[in-house]
Amino acid sequence: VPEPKNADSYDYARYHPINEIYSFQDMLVAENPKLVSKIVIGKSYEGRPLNVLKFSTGGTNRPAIWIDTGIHSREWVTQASGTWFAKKIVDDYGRDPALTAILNKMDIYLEIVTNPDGYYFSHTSNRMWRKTRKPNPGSSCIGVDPNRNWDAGFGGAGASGSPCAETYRGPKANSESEVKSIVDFVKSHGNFKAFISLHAYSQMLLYPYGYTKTPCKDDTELHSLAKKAVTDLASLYGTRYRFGSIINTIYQASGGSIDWSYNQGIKYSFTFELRDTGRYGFILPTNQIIPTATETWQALMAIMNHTYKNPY
Amino acid sequence: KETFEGHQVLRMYAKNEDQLALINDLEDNHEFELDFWRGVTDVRTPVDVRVPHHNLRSIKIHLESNAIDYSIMIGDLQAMLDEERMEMVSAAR
Repeated sequence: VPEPKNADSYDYARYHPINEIYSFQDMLVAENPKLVSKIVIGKSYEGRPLNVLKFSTGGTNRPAIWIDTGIHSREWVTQASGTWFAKKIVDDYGRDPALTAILNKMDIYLEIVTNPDGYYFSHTSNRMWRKTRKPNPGSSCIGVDPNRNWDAGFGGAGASGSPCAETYRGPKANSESEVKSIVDFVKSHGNFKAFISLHAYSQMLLYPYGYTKTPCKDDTELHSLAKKAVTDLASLYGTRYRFGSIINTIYQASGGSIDWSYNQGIKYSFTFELRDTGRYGFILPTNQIIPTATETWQALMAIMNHTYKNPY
Repeated sequence: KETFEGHQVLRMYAKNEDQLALINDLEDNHEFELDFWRGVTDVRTPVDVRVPHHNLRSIKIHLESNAIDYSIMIGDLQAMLDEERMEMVSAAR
């Protein structure tokens, strides 16, 4: 199979194994050295690099936006969308006034394969794999749900203490290097203003909290921003999203990423559940990838633009 | 390589909180080896669950005996995965 020669010839409308996504990242950096760089923030349990693409037009420690896709490995449309976002950022900088203004003041960090071991495993051994791949001592069941492993209500209701459960929280907060690497990176950076995690599927845009019924102090603003974002998203294909706090919109979930990021002081913390055609679940057909990414980009831009225009 | 021959994804529709609680109990019951694709939220939102072939009959009987409505969202998961794999290979070519 011939490798794509450049980021233009990469096929964004299909699912790619991890080595091709890694190659794509390197190509994008090589082709856009003044805008894109790759930071390795850590290693997965099996030793794969945790790559983050940094989109920056200069400056030092600028206010920044974090986006991660694919923490649950089987949600392939999220990694595919993340790849599309990376190219979109490169293509739109200097062309789209809103994105250009954002990038002239802020940096964007994008982790496309947030759970690389799980993603590799979902391609090679078990398409339905969701968790990390670290063994659990005393159990034959492997892995931790990396979206129950954050230090935000960790161990509370809405996560399992059983290693065999799909929502196993792990032995302690940040036990997974895939989570701890982000935690360390975000803390050491210290200037993130938005933190956005993308999941699939069920068409929702959610904000904190998931572990407690207590509304977050910015509930009103986040609610209104979520409403604007889902309206923009629907403008392309009419895809309807629900929105609200995690606990009120879906169910109690403890140890989630955006509860942690919000508690770190990152006000604009959101998580997406991408498109659900109603029949495919995690096996979203490839002809849905670009429509999904395109509509999601509208909502991402709404959140990023609001973050840019409302410094804090 | 783990395969999913005959696995179905059932979409369950609870009519009330009691039925929702029954579906919720299934999530804690590891005996059925269920994989909740879309978890229990409220009565307006269906629950999607992957059921291994060897437990399909028992789950369907359980749902029917409790008058819980369901539909088959995916009839044979492995057939879909085979199709996905073939599409990936042919697109790569």
